[in-house]
Amino acid sequence: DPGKPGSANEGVLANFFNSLLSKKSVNSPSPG
Amino acid sequence: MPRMADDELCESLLIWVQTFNLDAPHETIQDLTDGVALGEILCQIGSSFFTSSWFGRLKKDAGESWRIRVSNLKKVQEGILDFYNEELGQELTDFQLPDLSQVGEHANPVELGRLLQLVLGCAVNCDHKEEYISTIMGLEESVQHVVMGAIQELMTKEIP
Repeated sequence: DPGKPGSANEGVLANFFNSLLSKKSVNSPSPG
Repeated sequence: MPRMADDELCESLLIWVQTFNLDAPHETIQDLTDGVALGEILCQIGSSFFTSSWFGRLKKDAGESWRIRVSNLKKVQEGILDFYNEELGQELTDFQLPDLSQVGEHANPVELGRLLQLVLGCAVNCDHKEEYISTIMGLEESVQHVVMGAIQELMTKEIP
């Protein structure tokens, strides 16, 4: 059920946006 | 990816646009057809690239003139594509660019949706993308789903 909190759909969305957050920006300074 | 209704993209991205604090009206599709609100959003996304000088090139008094609206929209789209190339180091290949005449003359939601999709791509790839992505994650799930689809489509067109 896409509208149900905690649904598989919610997990898919969270996974997608979290992976987007962890993707390095082109202009991000390199670590170290 | 499931096919979405033609204007679903525009409707969902219009909801996303409401999360920005803008001087220009941005509540309706018609509000966005002069490119001014979109220009303001771009200035927030990439202030060093979309400067006040760049924003100053957009005419703020389009009124009933669809020609001025289309002219503004062309500057906005050109700026977005330059931002992709020069700031993000990416090139969009095979992405069907919006028909800006349809946006400026007829407030076509399908074509405006594609322009908003490009703005979204700038937001989720910029160097402070975290704030935009976090905001998106706070939107209604159905909106998030459409936004995710729009970003995924862009990702398939991006060539570093």
